[in-house]
Amino acid sequence: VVDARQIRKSYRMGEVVVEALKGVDVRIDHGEFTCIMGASGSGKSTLLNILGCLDRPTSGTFDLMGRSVDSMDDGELAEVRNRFIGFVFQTFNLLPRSSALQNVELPLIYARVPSRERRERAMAMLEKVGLASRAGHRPNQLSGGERQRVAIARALVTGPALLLADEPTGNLDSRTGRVIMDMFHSLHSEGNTILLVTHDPEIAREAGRILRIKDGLVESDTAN
Amino acid sequence: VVDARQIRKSYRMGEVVVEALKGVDVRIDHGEFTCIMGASGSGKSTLLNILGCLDRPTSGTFDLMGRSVDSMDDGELAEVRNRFIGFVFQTFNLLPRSSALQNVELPLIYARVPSRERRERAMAMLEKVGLASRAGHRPNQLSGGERQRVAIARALVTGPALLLADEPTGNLDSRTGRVIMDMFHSLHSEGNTILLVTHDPEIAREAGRILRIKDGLVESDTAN
Ligand SMILES: Nc1ncnc2c1ncn2[C@@H]1O[C@H](COP(=O)(O)OP(=O)(O)OP(=O)(O)O)[C@@H](O)[C@H]1O
Ligand SMILES: Nc1ncnc2c1ncn2[C@@H]1O[C@H](COP(=O)(O)OP(=O)(O)OP(=O)(O)O)[C@@H](O)[C@H]1O
Ligand SMILES: [Mg+2]
Ligand SMILES: [Mg+2]
Repeated sequence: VVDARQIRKSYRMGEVVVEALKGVDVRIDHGEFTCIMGASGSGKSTLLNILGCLDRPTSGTFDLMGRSVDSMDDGELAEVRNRFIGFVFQTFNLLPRSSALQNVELPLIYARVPSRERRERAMAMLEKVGLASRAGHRPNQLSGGERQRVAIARALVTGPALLLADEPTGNLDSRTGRVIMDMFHSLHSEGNTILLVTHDPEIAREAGRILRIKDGLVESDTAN
Repeated sequence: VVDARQIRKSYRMGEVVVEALKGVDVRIDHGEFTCIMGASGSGKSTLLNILGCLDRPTSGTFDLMGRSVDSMDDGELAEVRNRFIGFVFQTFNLLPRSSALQNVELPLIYARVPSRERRERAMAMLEKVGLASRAGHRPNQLSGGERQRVAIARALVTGPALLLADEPTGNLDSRTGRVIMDMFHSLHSEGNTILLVTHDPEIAREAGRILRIKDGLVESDTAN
């Protein structure tokens, strides 16, 4: 489902060039559950953003579900993202002036789901992450872990074929983290593909495969 | 150093009142190293913000280093914060248009440290958290864990008598988290007071005392 080759990403800052990714190959088959691990600053979020069609590599090729992403324009990318991809950002990226419920409804609005069904599905997802009583709260009226769970609910609400989650349990106690991991496993058991970035070895243990990134390169890629 | 009694915090949202803290007593002596744990949404950040003089309780009394905080005006609170308190926010709260170095210098500017000494001390702190090469980057040019480390460096740069840190290792791999915990222990060994919120039981194990919060109340408060 993901076939990325020789992915490079560099940032020019005046006279200095920061090479966040230095030639990464990632191939993920349908239905795999993979964790990405690596030190802070090693390039994990940069890689995930590229695989989630939120950013373009400086060079390299990337096919998503058999189609070349490099040849798509921004409109086509947005369409692919909405139809197939759920993304949990490391910094949540919720709409600040919308409620938790409105934030979770957003992917369903893009998918043109009728408003009553949209509201029911969004509320059901908020209930699953334990936030039914917080549906009307805006992000600045929520705790850190509540915002993280709203971001997770939003990513899961369309039942995406490919879920990309950037450190999704970092702000959660272990019981709440368990609820979230069970939801990911449930999505996985329906045949979907999961790619999780985590710093937690306990979480990584639950994946079928662990990809370790070091200094912008793949250090190891092993079945779990 | 901290004597807080019957702290309540409620938020009015239309007809609903959310009681984030329902009568919490916290007493912390000079030189203690305490961890606060509890489920997502239980009230930890709300409590930490009040103890760090960043927010006021709805009711209750709070003495900091023997002085009543309730009777201070905002100017006096700001002065107390700058002189005695280092605060690591759960969401980092860095100045978006300033570099990492400028962000770390900020408490030294308030403390009227001369510019050359200020720059040297801020750079030394960035080096300790492994970010010397990122000194010129703005927050949106940094990884999640790099932003967290800048927030930590800023909180530590004045060598505060009271360090309050809200989930300071949530975005860090274990090796980088170890570096940060060693810096906290070093500050502690100089006689300073540390209050850490964490979801990580491995981190909590390193404290002298664990305070568990549940639904806005203290569930337990035990020596470690
Ligand atoms: N401005 C606000 N208005 C209404 N409710 C709020 C507001 N801020 C926080 N809350 C609620 O108060 C409760 C406690 O929030 P707090 O941020 O202290 O939780 P926490 O223990 O730090 O959680 P986490 O581990 O997820 O960071 C949460 O349930 C939250 O929804
Ligand atoms: N816009 C940018 N300009 C310059 N450098 C950048 C930019 N964005 C990221 N970087 C650098 O690229 C490197 C990789 O960043 P990335 O966010 O992928 O790291 P990460 O592995 O996700 O780290 P963490 O575990 O801390 O979240 C970092 O060292 C960071 O400083
Ligand atoms: Mg990251
Ligand atoms: Mg919190």
